[in-house]
Amino acid sequence: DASKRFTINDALYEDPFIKDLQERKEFIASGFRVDYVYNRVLTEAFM
Amino acid sequence: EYTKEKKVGEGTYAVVYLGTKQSTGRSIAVKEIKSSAFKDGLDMSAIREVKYLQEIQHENVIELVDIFLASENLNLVLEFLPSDLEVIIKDKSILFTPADIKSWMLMTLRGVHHCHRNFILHRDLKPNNLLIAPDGQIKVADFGLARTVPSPHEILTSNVVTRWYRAPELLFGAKHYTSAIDVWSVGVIFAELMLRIPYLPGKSDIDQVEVTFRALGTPTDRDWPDVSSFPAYNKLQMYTPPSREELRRRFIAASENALDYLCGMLTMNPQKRWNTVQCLESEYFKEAPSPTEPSKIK
Amino acid sequence: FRHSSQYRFWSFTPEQLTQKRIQVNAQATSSVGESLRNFISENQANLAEEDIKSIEEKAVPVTMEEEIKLVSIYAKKLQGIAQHLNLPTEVVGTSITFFRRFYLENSVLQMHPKLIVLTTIFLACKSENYFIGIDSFSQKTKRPKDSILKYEFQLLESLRFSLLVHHPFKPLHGFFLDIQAVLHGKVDLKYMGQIYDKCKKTITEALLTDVVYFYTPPQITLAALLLEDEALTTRYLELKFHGNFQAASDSTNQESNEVISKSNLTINFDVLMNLITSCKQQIEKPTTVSVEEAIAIDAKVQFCSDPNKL
Repeated sequence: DASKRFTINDALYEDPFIKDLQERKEFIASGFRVDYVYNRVLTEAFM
Repeated sequence: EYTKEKKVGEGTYAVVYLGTKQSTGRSIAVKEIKSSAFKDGLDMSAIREVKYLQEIQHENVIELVDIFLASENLNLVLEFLPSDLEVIIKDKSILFTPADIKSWMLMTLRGVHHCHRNFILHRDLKPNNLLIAPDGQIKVADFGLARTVPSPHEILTSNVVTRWYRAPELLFGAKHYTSAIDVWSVGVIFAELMLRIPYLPGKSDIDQVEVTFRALGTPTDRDWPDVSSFPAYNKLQMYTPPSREELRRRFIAASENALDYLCGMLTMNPQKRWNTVQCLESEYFKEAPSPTEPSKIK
Repeated sequence: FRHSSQYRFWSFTPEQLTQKRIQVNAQATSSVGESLRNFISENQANLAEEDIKSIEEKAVPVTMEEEIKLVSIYAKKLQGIAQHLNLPTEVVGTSITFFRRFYLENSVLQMHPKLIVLTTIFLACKSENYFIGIDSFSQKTKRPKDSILKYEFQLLESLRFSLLVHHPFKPLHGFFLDIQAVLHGKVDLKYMGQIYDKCKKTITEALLTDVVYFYTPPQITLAALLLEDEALTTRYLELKFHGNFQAASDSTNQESNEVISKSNLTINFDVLMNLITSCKQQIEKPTTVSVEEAIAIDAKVQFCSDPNKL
C-alpha cells in the first residue's frame, strides 16, 4: 500500500521549534524546507 | 562461497576484486575494507556503505549481495557492474543518442528518488558512481558519503560531493542542506552527457564557485533569499544568468523540455530546485524520443 | 518499514524471541560446561577436592532468564554512560538497540556485557553521524582504545550488519503534528509540549524492553502516548481511524466512501487499539533486578569464564 496515510496540513501545525528554524537566514539559504521535515516525521509515524 | 579472482581497484579504505559466487556462478565484486586504514576502528565510509545498502533494494541501486568478515577484514559482496557513465562519456568512439541519454537519466533518477523517499542522501553522485549492468540498467553506487536526512537542528558538513558536481549551497558552506544537493549533481551529469565534456570543471574549490556562476549566473537575494548571508558570498564576481537563447546554443541537441528539465535541476535556490518527483514527472520524459530500452542501448 | 533490516532481521513474535534466547543460552552452556570439564581434568593434579566441589557448585552457567536480567542491568548502565556523554537521544537509543540485539546472537557467558558496552556506544556514534574519535572517546570513558576497538567487528557481525535503526522518536514528532490537525482547536499546545517531553522519556525506557522486537516504532510511540494521556490518544485514533472504519461498514452513504477513498486508511481502529494497549502494558511492566541478584548472576558468569577466580 504505497499511499501515504497522512496529508501535510502545515497551517494547522503549531511547531515552535521548526517555525523558528524556518525564519533563520542560514536555514533559508541552505534550502531548508519545513514541508520536507513534516513529510519525514509523518512518514515515520505512518510507516 | 565467494572467490576473489582479479584485483580491479584500490582506494584509501578498500580493495576491489572481481570474483564469482560459487553456488550460482554469478559474477560479483568483493570490496575488501582495509581494517588498519582507519585509526578509529571501522572506517566511516564502510559503515555508511553497509548501513544504507542494507536498507535499499532497488533495480537502480547497486545490490549488496552479502557481507562477511574474513581474517579481520570486512568484505562487501556487491553485484558485478562492468562499466559506468564516465567511461561512456569519455570514450568518443561510443556514439549515443538523445534517447539513450533520456534512458540513463530516467534510471538514475529512479535510483536517486528511491534513496530520497527512504530519506537517504547520497552526497557523491557523479558519472563514475553511476554504474552500468550487463543488461544496461544504471545503478547508483558508492554510498561511502551517504547519510540519512538530518534532524532539523543537526549541522552537516558541506565538504561532500565531488567538486564538479557540488551544488552552490555546498560551495557557500551550507550546514542545513537537503536532498536538493543530489538533484544538482544529476543536473550537471545530464549537461555532461549532452556536451560529452565536463560541464562545470572547477580546478579548485574557489575556482568551482567562479566556473559555476560564470556558466549559470551569480545568485542574488532576489532569486535566492538570504544567499548573501553566507559568509562566502562576499567578494563574488557578479555574472548574469545565461539567456534562454544562450542555453539553446550551448545545448544544441536539447529540446525545450530538455532545457526546462536541465534548468529545473540546476536551479540555484535549493528551495526552488526540482525534487526527484518533479524531475521524473517532467515533460522531458513524456515527449519523443522515448527513453531507449536499457538492454538495447549499444 | 517491511523492507528495512529492522523488520527483516529484528522483528519476532514472543515465541520466536524466547526460542532464540534459549538456543543462544544452550549453545553457550554446553561450551562452558565442556571448558569447565577440561579445566578440571587439565588441573586434576593441583586441584583439591573442595576446589572441584566449589567449581561444580559456583561455576554454574547462568540460565536464559538470568542472562536477560544481566543484559537489562547492563543496558541501563549503558544508557547512563551514553547520557553522561551527552549523546543525542537517537544515539542513546541506537546504542541501547545495538547492545540488546548483540545479546540475541551472543550469550553473556561468551562475552561479558561490560566488555562490549563502550564498543556499542562508539559504533552507534559512528553510525549515527555523531562521530567521536577513538582518542577522545577513550579519554572520556577512561578506557584503553584497543579494548574499545577490538570488539567492533564482532559487534557489527552480530548485528548482522544492520545499522539503520528506526526509533519511535520521529513518529512522536509526526503524531504531535497530526494530533494537532485531527483534533484542531481541541488541544492545548503547551500541554502537548509537556506530553511530548514525557513521551520521549517513556520511549527511551521502552527501548530497554522487548517491545522493540514485537511492535513497529510508531506503535510504540502510540503506546507511549496512550500511557501519557489515554483520553487524548484514544480520541485522536477514533477520529483518525474509527470514523473511516465505521463509514466503510455503512456502504450506503455515498460521502462515507469518499472519506475512505480520500484517506483510504486501511487501519482497523479496534485492532490498533488492542495492539498498542498490549504494547503499553509491556512497557509498564517493571524489569528491575535487585542488586544482590545482579551480583550473584555476575559472579556465576565470572566463575564460568575464569574458574581460577574460585
